[in-house]
Amino acid sequence: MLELRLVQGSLLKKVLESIKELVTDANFDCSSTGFSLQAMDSSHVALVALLLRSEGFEHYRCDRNMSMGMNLNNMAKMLKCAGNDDIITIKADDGGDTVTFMFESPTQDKISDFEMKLMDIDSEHLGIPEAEYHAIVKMPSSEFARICRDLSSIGDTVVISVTKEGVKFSTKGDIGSANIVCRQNTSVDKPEEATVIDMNEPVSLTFALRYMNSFTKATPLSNTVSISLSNELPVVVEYKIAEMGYVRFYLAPKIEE
Amino acid sequence: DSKQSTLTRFFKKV
Repeated sequence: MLELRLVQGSLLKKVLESIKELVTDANFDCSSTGFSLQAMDSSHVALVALLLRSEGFEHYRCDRNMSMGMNLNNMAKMLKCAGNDDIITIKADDGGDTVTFMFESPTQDKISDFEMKLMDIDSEHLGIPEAEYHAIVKMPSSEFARICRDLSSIGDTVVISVTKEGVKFSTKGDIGSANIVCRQNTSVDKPEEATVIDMNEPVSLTFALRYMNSFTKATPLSNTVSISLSNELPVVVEYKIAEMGYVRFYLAPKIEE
Repeated sequence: DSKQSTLTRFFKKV
């Protein structure tokens, strides 16, 4: 038996909106640690890893580890029926083939339940080792989204370069080229508006903007985003989910032939 | 020109 009660139900709505473009079907794994997911896009270029820790739920009951295959578009359709202030409870029976989403209005005067069919998904799980990154850039998530959107009107790829001068986002296309440099600025009024660059070694990597733009669908989840870069590794774009966990996106770089 | 790599080049399947 599984029963997870999330008071801030809007978080789950935002999580689904942030990943449903990248991944069609995925297994949600439920254990004593929390509610999690790891899934790759169909071309195996990008991966999403989600963790909502059990402590973040008001009530968390998971009698034994469960993996529930869901179509994310269908799940998003159901969660769209929850109000932004609603409490969402996820319920499932061991070995059952459905999951129920229960929505409670804050005043408890409207209670809805939506039952969704589960599916069998053969998903490939990747082992992602802990890594020391050459550079980690933390910046306002809205600024990162703006940069990705702006550059994708000029080119298809972005070169992200970190030096002691700052972080540079560059693109080239048929109509011309663009460079956006963000310098470290820790003297802003609010910490979430700061750009912080933690660099051990200069790094420069090229990525497809289409995927970066898809990742920025997670912007409503967090005021800040952290971008971890190493010359030999996929980039990690992480949005922290307040007091609960994270959504991390991994993207394989473009490599010179 | 650069070519898109895939994640399985970097991470092992488990």
